[in-house]
Amino acid sequence: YRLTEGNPKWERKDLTYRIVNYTPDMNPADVDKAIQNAFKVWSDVAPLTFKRIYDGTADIMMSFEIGDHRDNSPFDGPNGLLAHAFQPGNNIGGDVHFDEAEFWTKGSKGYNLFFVAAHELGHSLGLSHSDDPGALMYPTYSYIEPNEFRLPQDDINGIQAIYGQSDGPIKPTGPTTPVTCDPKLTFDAVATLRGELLFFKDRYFWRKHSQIPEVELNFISLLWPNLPSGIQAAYENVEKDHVFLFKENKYWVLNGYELVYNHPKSIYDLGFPKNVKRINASYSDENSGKTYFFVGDKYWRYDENRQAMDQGYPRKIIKDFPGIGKNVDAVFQHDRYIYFFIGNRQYQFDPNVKRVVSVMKSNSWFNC
Amino acid sequence: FPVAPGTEDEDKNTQLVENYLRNFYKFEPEKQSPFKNKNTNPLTEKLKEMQTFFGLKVTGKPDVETLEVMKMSRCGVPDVGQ
Repeated sequence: YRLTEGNPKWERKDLTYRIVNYTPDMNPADVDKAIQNAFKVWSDVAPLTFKRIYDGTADIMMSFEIGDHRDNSPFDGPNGLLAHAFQPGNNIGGDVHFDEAEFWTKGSKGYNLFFVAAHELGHSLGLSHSDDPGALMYPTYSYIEPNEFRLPQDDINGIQAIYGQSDGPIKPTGPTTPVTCDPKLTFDAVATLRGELLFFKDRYFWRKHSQIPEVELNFISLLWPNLPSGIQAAYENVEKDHVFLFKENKYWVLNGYELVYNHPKSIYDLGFPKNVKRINASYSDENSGKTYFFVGDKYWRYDENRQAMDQGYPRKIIKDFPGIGKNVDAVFQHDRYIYFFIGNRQYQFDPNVKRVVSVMKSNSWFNC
Repeated sequence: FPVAPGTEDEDKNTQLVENYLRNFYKFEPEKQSPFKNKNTNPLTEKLKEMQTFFGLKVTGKPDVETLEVMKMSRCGVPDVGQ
């Protein structure tokens, strides 16, 4: 996190805000709710209260403005600049302006007002932009399902550096951005996609191409706003050019980078019994057309040609994959090996000799 | 004379880079001293600052990744100072 130059802050902890006008894009009640939730993001983690007033001058005046609105920081039409806010202080200090030329929403279409408001309020309270790509105070916009939003730890550290900890008995903590070369790095799921490797973790994924040394960390929502965070298993069916992504008892299908269906399908359509609530890991063997699903200490085998589960499954993982215990985090096949991820370790398994031939760090693909 | 292919795009990108650095990284080319060391290009230095902030490869050049980040929707508050 970074504090605004000169460390400006509000001297009072009980601040007022006023919504000066509304956008025609949204129902006024939804605007009120988005703004209220944005304030709550900060009042939950710092000893600050925000009271709404309806007349007169509030500490934080929030308005929708268009083009040059006479504050020396004109807006630029759709996209580009979305909003801005002023550091703590009198008059225009603390005020938040949203670009009315944007399409504001309470969901994933256009720009989500809650996120933008929460980010701008960070400036109103004295925070500058963070260089942590997972932080709310990172300068570029990215969408997260509002119900899944938790204020990242970087922002909590920032606001508490200015105002101290919240008065409540429970000290809130937030998610941290994964570090590519962290030796303790674990993954939720790994899959190939047209020659690239995708490593999923929380609301992020890394893209790695075997010919390119650099690895790229992105938000899942950057490419797929309709996908949830926390993908639990993934595999590529090279034949059909599909990538399957699993979370809980649902799955989504990609064709290249495009979602094939707008809505997820049920894993029970694949033939899983109802007592299977989620899949830990999966990979597909393109030579045999068999897909392997790992759940707890067992695995299922699915025939992609017949589109049905093979008979005689589930079987114990340890029986057919000696050296691989239970709770596989992620798995994928590359060349003649299968790579199992368990915690911060990666097991290179040779299916021909049926044994683990090498144990590596989970992030060995990232050239750390 | 006809405009050479690509020139228009290059001009647009140059404008994008200058505007971006002006808005968010205090880039003020008109304020550069004529006596300043000619070996350091202020635009390159500002680009490096921006690339470091966003965790990009620090080249000092407006490469594809850098231009992609500059085209992303964002907050209008500068990344450095006020």
